[in-house]
Amino acid sequence: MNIFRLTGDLSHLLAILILLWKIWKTRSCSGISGRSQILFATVYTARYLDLFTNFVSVYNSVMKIIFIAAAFATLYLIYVKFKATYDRNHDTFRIEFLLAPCALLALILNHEFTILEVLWTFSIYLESVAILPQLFLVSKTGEAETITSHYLFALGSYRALYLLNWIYRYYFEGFFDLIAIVAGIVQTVLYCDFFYLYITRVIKGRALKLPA
Amino acid sequence: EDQTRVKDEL
Repeated sequence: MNIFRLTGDLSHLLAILILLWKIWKTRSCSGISGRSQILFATVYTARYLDLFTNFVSVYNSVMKIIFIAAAFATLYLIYVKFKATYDRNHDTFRIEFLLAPCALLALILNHEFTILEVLWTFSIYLESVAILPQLFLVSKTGEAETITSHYLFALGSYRALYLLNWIYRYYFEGFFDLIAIVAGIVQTVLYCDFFYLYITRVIKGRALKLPA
Repeated sequence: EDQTRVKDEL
């Protein structure tokens, strides 16, 4: 565990909690893509099946359980409890166009052709693009609430910090996982446009509105 | 020894 990895995990945890808190506090999931949340729930479920087969540490297991529980709690809030506030008319990104290629790629490019390994690989590929429906929703409405942009910033930072963690681990531990690194780069690049807007607008106290 | 099998990352 190095500082990049730890801050990455905390940033990830913070993102998930900000989202739950925002929906709960405002009693509304407006501006949040339920489709991205379906993809994230799929990602955690596919990746953390090793909770049943492999024990790494208490930290590892607790974080995994929190991520899975929070993902399904978020889905419950969006699709059941605060269903009336869900922005379904704007949340129209076709997730099958992400799910199918990721599944296919996981079957072809993986470390080992076993069920758990292919599911892990699928989750890595899917996570890298899972935010697209959310970014699509923001671009469609042309704006995001400030709390939603904090959520996106924390979520995007997490994989960027993991990239630093992988650079660190490569130099100091000789560790590298090409699948995770390439997917992590793709994931981080997808946020770049958003990071720019966040830094130039939200931090200066303005609302995140896309340039017309 | 394949180090990628030890999945300590989240």
